[in-house]
Amino acid sequence: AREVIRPKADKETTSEELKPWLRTIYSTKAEIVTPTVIAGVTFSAKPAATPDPLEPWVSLNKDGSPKTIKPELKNGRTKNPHPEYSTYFQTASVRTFSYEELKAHNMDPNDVYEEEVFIDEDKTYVSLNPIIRCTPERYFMKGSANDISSQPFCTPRENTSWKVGKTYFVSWFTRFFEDEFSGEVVENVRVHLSYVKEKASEKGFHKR
Amino acid sequence: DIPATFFSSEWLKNVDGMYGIEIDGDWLQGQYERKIVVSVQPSNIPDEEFNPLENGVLLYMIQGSKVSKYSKEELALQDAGISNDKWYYVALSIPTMVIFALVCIYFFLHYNGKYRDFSDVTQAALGKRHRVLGEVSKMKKFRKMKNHKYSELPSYNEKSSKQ
Repeated sequence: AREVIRPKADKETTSEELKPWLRTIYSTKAEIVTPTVIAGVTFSAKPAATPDPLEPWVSLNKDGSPKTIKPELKNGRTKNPHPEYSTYFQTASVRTFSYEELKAHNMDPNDVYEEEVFIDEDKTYVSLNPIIRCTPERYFMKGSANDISSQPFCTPRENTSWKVGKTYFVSWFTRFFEDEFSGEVVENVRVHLSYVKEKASEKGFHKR
Repeated sequence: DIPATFFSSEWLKNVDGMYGIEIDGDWLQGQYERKIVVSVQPSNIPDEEFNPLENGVLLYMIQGSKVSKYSKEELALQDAGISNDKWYYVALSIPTMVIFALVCIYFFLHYNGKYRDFSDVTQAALGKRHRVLGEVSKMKKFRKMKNHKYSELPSYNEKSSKQ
C-alpha cells in the first residue's frame, strides 16, 4: 500500500484569464470583444492602457507556425520592430483642388491641381490581430523552377511539412481577392485542404 | 463537395487574412505522409467553378516523430500515482524465469545422477572398438609378396676404356 498522491490543481491567477472586454467602435457603437487563443497566440486581447512600443508581436515561420518576436532598443534604434505595411492596405484616390481652394501663387487660375491621396483602411478589427499580415512583398516563388509567384499566399511555403497535432496559420493577402468590376475586396473566403496524388518517383523523396 | 478536398473551413472574414488549422491525424488515413494542397476560395467564385488544385500551395502533411519523453499527461498521471510499468515487469520476469529454469535443471540432474548410465559412450568402451592393423608383412594378403632389399637391386659399374 502506498500513499495516494493527489494531482496538483492548475494554478491560474486572475490576470491569466481571458475575459471579454468592452470597447467603443465608430465613435458611438459599443461592442463586447472576446479574446481567443489559437496555437498560443491571443487574438482580440485587450490593449494595454499605455501602449508599449516594445510590445512583442507574432511572426510566422515558413510552415505557418507562429513565432513571437520581441522588439529591442539598441543604440537608440528599435531592432525587430512591429511590421509596417506601406500602402498595401490603403486605397489610393485622386483629389482635385481648384485655384480658389489653394490660392497657390504659382498656379494658373484656370488650372486644377490633382493630388494622390491614400486613404487608410478601417482598422477596427484588423488591429486586434497580433500576427504579421501578408503583403505582396512577402510572397515567395514556387514551382519546380521557382518561377511562379505564391500569390495570394505568404504562408505556408511550398514543400514544407505540417505535423499532426500542431497548428499552422495559412495567411494570404486580403486585397488579392478584389472584385474585377466593382473593385471591392471580397468579404468572405473559405480555406480548403485537398489531397494530391503523388507520382511514384516523388514518394518518400521530399526533404524531411 | 469539391473533389479530393478533405477539409473545408466555414466562411471566414477575408479581412483577417489568415486561418489557423490544427492537423488531425485522421486526415493521413493511416499513411505516414500525404501530399496536400492549400487553397482559398473567395465568396465571389461558386463551388462549381472553383478548382482548389489550380491556385494553391503544395505541401506535406506528416505524422511527425515521437519523442520518448514524458508528456504533460503522463507526468500528471505519475503525480496521481498512476504509472504504466508493464514493461518493467516484463523486463524483470524474463531473466527470473531463466534463472529458475537453470536451478530446476541442476537439481533434476543432481537427483537423477545414480540412474544415469553412460558406460557405452565412455573412453573404455570406445577403446574396445579400436582395432590395430599390425605390420603389413604379417597381413594375410601381403604375406607371399617378395619384397627385395635395396642392396639386392642390380647395379651398373662404370665401363673401362678397353671395352
